Amino acid sequence: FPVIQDGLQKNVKTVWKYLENYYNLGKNMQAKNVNGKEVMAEKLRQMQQLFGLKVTGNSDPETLRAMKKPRCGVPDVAP
Amino acid sequence: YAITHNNPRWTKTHLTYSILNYTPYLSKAVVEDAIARAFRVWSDVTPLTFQRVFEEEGDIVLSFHRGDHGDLYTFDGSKYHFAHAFLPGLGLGGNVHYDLDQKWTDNNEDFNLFYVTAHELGHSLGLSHSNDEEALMFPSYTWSNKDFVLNQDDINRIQALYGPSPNPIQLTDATLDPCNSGLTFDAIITYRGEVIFFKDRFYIRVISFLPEPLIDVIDLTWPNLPGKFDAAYEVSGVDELRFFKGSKVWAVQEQNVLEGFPMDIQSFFGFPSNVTNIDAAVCEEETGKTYFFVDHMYWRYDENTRSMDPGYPRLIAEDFPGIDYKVDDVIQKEDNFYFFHQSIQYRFNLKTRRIDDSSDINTWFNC
Repeated sequence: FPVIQDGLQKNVKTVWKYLENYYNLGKNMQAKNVNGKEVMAEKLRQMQQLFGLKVTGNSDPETLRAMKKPRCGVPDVAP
Repeated sequence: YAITHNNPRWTKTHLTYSILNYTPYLSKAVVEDAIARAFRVWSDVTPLTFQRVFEEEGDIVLSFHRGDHGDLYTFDGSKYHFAHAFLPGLGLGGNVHYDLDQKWTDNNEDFNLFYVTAHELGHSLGLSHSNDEEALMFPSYTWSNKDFVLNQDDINRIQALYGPSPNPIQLTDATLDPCNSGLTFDAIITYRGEVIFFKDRFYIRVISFLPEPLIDVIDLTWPNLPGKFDAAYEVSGVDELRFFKGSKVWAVQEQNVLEGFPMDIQSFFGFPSNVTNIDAAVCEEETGKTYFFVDHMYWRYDENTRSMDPGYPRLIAEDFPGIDYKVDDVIQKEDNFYFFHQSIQYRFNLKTRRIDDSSDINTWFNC
């Protein structure tokens, strides 16, 4: 995943799981002919925008910190 | 305002709720009180009314669950997902689920049941998450104190769905009584000759030619400010107000927050990183020097050069003899600094460098 800057497997899982749970990543990835990297980067941008973070499309440390905070289980985008 | 997909909302204004079970960490009475208060958060600002029912299932059912509990949102006992709710509708619609394995509290420790319930009920009523970090509907858990005030963003969004309350909270004596002895304020400023006192979501204006002070809501005048400030001051030279909350500063001209704000006080003023909030601030009109009070120390900032003066911080009590207490607020009127500590004010003469009067704070309000 080139969108994962530090390449740590644990962080990849955290980001993937977070975007899957709260940003419909899995469903959007099921669509045919999608560019996986671009979908994930787009989801990251959505998340960064909502949380008032710098919108990079990358899972930078600030984004990871925000993802590790306790949160409500309701998705941030409509399913 | 952004609401959820297809804008689901309840079509009736009187809703019932039922509590299916309880957390072992709190007494039933505490749980019931927290839930009732959470409903009031929303009924205070909308035409919605809520009634608890016992014999039947309410429109909104609140319940505690462990692990996989039959919906798509499995709990795992981790702090990353402790509750969820469903949008308005039949069956599961509107229901609130809490993770049974979380330690639910009625204090500042994780997770405060009242705060989480108020947030989840926002979903039950049709709201999605907000991108306003100060809002109740921000997705991350941000509870830090008991003094809960519903954010204007939440009010705007819920009123976009249901309209305003027919009985809005009245700005009466019951809400904020300026003549109440023992009254304290979050921040006090001078502004174009008036003195303005801030308390929670309200402010009181003292206008010299009016016999009584005026009380208003901060959000109505400054909708882009967070409210419940730590400190504020006027820079009369540039007709600017600056408001502080935590380590952030908002610069304001009239009703508008200036572009680029809020900013960190460290980067804007040059505070060291260990200064994370300001108790009080005042700009001396004649010199353009701003005094920032933090615990028992103060810093001096030059508004003209936009830099901290060297040699600071210094002890407050050393340079302002008699000010031995933590400073809550400070303003300047003529040749005096008025230092406020709890409900008492001390008039400090800047020429003689001594306190020449002290009185109750509500002497400002012609009580």
